Amino acid sequence: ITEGNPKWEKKDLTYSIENYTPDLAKEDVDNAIRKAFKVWSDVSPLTFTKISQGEADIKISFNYGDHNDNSPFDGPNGILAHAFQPGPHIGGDAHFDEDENWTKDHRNYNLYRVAAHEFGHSLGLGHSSDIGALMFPSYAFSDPNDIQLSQDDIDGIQAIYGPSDNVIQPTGPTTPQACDRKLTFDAATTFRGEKMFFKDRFYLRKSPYDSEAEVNFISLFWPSLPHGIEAAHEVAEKDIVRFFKGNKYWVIRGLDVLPGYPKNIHNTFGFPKTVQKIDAAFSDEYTGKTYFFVQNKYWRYDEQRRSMDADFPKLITNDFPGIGSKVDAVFSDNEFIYFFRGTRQYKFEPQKKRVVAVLKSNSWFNC
Amino acid sequence: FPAHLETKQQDLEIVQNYLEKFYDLKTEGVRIAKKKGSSPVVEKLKKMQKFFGLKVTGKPDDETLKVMKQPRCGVPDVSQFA
Repeated sequence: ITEGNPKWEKKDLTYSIENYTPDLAKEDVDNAIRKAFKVWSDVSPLTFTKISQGEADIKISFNYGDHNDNSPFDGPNGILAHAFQPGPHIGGDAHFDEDENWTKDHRNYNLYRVAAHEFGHSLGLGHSSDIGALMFPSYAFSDPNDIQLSQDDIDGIQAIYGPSDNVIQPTGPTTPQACDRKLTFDAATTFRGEKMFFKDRFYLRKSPYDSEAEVNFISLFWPSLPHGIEAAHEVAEKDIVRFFKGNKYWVIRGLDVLPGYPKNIHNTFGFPKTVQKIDAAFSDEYTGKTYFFVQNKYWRYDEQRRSMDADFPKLITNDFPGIGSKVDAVFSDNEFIYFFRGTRQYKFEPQKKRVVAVLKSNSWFNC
Repeated sequence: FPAHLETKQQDLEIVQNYLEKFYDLKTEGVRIAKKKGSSPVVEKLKKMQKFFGLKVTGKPDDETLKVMKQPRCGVPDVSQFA
């Protein structure tokens, strides 16, 4: 919340678009601005009405360089926009740098995304240090059609204006914290000597050279991957990582998602149609086998022959005793297999077929 | 200013401008070269690194510079927008 807790004393606010960027059609600008206000009206008692006559509470304009508000823009990139806290005259107004290229899609910079952030300031919010929040100061783009406020954004706006008038109060996602004792993972994999864990829209990355985990959006590395990856595994020999969601998979090498993906898991790996998702997967670099965990069974795929081994699937409990009948995530590292289920992690020694340690899921993050 | 030896002059300017704009670093009295640990730049840098979830070193390391070069909103992270 902005220092001094500035706020609008009324719930029904007006806005006006003072001028239009030539980068987009007029109706696209109108649409982006309307949607950006809706992001906030959906979670608060506020309403926003566009007016074309009289002085609006929130005036929106596109400006080049010095535009006489003591905060000149800096040309392309850098500062994209700014907005003023609630108040009379310039208060609440949002200015967009006309030196940027404004878009309605994934290209830099998506007007809807930036406007939704700026209107947070217009309503009295400051910047959030939560990387998953809309009010985080850096531009991070994900889905052009779906801006999801985080719980941090919702808590902020409702602290100023109270809860939404909706019977069912809106909620938003929270950003995973490496040292959260309740942290669980959707997927995990080794990646060029590092470990990567996946949760919702985020990855948590643990490098051997850094004692702390890095948390950021999956889209930062791989913009075309979906949220909520369900399984991932590295084939180190091929320098690739496969990501799975539903019956589709993607292959990445470094920062590149290889062309031609997503593909269907049934065609490539030979899963029967009854398998609709993979829970977890890892590759054994010594044998060239990849293990897929699906419900209470596992399958084994030969990376050289490119086919599923015979006599599979088998029951997880028979060959991996002690880890339970279902897993969330798994990877192999230094001759041990690490299975994750809920907040627990099982360090498994495959030679002796036994669990040698039960750890917290976030034990890799030096909490 | 205990900058990494390889930090370029241009990067130092980016750091100073960024901290002035977004972390309320006062230009007056700030000298780029100050004895280690006593510079207001270091304190502001630590504040910025903590805010962005970076390793808090007080030095303009690569990760910090990377964040500073990202496109962003012009409203400061600390103090009011005047």
